[in-house]
Amino acid sequence: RGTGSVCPSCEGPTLAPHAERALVLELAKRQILEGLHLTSRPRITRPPPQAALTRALRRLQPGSVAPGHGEEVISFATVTDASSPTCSSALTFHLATPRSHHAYHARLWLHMLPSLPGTLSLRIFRQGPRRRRPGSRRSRTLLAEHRMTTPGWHALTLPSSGLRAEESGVLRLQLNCGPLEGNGTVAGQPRRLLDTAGHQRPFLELKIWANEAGTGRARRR
Amino acid sequence: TPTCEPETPLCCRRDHYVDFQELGWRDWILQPEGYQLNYCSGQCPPHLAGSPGIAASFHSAVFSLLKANNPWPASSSCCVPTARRPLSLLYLDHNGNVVKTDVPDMVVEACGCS
Repeated sequence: RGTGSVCPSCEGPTLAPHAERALVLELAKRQILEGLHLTSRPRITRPPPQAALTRALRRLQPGSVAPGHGEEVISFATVTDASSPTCSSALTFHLATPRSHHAYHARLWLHMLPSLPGTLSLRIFRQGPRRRRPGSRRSRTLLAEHRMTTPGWHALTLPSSGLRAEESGVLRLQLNCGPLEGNGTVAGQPRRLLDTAGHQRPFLELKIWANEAGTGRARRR
Repeated sequence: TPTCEPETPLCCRRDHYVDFQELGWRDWILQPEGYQLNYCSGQCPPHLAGSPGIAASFHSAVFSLLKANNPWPASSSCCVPTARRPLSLLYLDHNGNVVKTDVPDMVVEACGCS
């Protein structure tokens, strides 16, 4: 601090190199946290598997988000009832609230196993919060329906307006897949079709408006 | 704007590279490995007031000479950033999600006297 000076950056004691370095490191921490609207550095309790991370990062095309346009988020799913014989699973995503409220582009990435028997119809539902009444089921809303014809990775576009996470930031998607209308033979062969382990874990790719006041659409005006 | 040399007392840009390893933040900041944290410091004598560095126009140059030759009323001039650029960051949030964002005005590129 300049003592008595009206221009703190013009005068003041020159710091010893090590003191200046310590100050610079402290400034850097504060600057990065403020820039990311964080009060403290995140504690990573659930790091994604390295292989899944590397594969997912390959999906983030460089420059796919215009500078100052917002953020791009990749969220890995936690899969429940993965033991189901087909690909009807429940995927849970933990998003920071209310991040998903500002998504303008959403894709769900799934990896289908080679055991895919011909063409399947995959319907994706968003599950609402559990109702208060004990034993009641979660409400669900149909988001999209896709045809799965080949094994491997699929990027399934979802309506970003339908992706409202619960207040806790948890987003639940329910997958239901089955034969196309009138194709009964496929249904009779229960086998694992969705790959959920390790680096083939499903993940959600979101493009999100910047959340500072006065940016985004207002700027367009 | 010159980068600071030890003997330069005038307003200049002081360059520092911060490696996130030094902060112990490599576990959650995936890219880049570090960034330039530059800042502006140094004196702004009256005849440099309002000179944003190499971008000074002819008008600014004349204006400066006038000030240098006249006892200009004491109004302080400060060494401040005159050009900045954003920093692209790829990081893990506390849910383990991968976030890619551009943080505006993070890197000081040029300094000048206000």
